[in-house]
Amino acid sequence: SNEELSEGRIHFQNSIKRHALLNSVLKKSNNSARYGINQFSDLSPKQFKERYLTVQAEAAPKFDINRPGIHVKTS
Amino acid sequence: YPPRFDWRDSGVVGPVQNQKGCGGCWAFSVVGAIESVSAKEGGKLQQLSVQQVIDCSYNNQGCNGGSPDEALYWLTQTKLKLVNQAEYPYKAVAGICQYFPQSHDGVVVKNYSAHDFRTHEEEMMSILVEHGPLVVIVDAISWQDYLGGIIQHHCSSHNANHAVLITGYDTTGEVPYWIVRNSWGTSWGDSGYVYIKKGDNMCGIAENVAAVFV
Repeated sequence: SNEELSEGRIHFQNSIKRHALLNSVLKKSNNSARYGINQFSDLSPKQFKERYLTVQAEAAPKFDINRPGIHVKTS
Repeated sequence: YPPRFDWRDSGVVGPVQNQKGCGGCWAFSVVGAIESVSAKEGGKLQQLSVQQVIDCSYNNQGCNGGSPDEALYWLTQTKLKLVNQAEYPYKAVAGICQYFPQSHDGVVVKNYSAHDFRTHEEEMMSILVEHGPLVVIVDAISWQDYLGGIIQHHCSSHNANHAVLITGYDTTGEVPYWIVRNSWGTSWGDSGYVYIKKGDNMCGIAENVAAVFV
């Protein structure tokens, strides 16, 4: 719809501003991460998070260098 | 262990997948690890069914999200045989679980480990080399705009929200980094891969690390 297109354009413009910020404050070196336009540029950060960042995180037990055996969840 | 190591060099890492509009990264990461470890243990590298895990792992929420730990727990408890992707293809939407007889060919997960390696990324390297690619959970908020290079800044470790697969590492350059396979297709990042600085728990990469045993 026109509304979705318009919204996508706004998100795209915002993403370009975001890329400029991310790239400008980086320590410049040949292997630093680069940020720019990709398939997610017309999504807002909220939409991106809702669609793609869906893991339910669980805390894992701390690795003990003295007991590096297998931890298996029991409940 | 070597200064540079990548399971892709051993031919045991499958191609980058694309989860499309389905929030099933948790299943892609787990199935990717199982494929690799199974191939490493002498089986052939085959693409296993992500859709089977999405549809059948009842303790997760299909395309609405899930936990790699829960999926691995479910796989070890049920001894479910993970079938080939061709037999249970990916649809990018959750559906009804399709059952296969125990006599059917498939890969069974015998065990898994999950640890927080926050201050032990060196040991993570040895686990990777010894056991195979590792399933990790990261904070991927800043990955929306990633094009390539080593992520060294702008990646918090406060809110793990995405599951991926570490296939290797490289400590030979100025910035040591993890080599990570994502599931957003080959047009994202560096042909579907992302590189994350090693040693600072960047993006929370060391906080929940799972190894699979088949």
